[in-house]
Amino acid sequence: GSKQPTITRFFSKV
Amino acid sequence: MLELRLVQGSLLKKVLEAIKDLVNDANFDCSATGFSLQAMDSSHVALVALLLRSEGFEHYRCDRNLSMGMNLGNMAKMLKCAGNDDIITLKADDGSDTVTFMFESPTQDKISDFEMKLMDIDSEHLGIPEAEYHAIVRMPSSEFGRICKDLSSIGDTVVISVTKEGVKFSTRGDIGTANIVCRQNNTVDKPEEATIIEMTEPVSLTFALRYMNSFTKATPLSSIVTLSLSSDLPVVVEYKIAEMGYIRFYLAPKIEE
Repeated sequence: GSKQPTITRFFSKV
Repeated sequence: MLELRLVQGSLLKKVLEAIKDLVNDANFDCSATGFSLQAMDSSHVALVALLLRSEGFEHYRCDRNLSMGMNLGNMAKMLKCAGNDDIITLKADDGSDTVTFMFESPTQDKISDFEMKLMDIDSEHLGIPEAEYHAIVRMPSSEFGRICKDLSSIGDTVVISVTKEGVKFSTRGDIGTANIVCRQNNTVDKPEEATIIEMTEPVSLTFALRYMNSFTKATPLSSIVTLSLSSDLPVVVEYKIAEMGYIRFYLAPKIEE
């Protein structure tokens, strides 16, 4: 199976 | 005081049609640079970044940086009332909790005002780092839209693989599998029909087709789409907005467990 990570895993809050 | 006059009002109509199903509420940020938006979908899997540069407006007045929270569904409803050839002007007074959309017909014989309530939105602004992408694919946006639509009738995910030979879109589902290969082709008569691949190393990533299909709602904004791919980075699906800016969609790749 595959998992869908969120975009916040790659881009951090500013 | 904010006053933005966009002669090609249809651009703003198309922008809203492109993002209203992906994002419910968002802050539009207005500064000397332009009119912009950054927002995630409700599940925080995809992000949209829009920029309409100030130079692209016939008149652009923004006395101080302003963030206006809007419900995109409601904004789209109002913009649907503008004709495709209408000039659209956005107006807001300092401290006001409303924004006014003014539509002018090209012959100036019909002028409409629509006032919409603004909303307070707590939104997280994400820093998007500059990245060197392993592969950049530039192709006709209509072709990309067709591929995403076709594959979504067979499977839920698309594997996008780029090699020097071309870009392959693959899916699999209960009824079978599908592979579509688009070869590099820059010898066509019209540049908007070319498929061009810039690649430093082969890359293969898996994405949810539901989101890809949602991004292709931006197809009317540009005849060309650019896909930027790197291992372990969100894909960037970019539609340039002629002489004004861009709409970029970021989607996190699926990870094998």
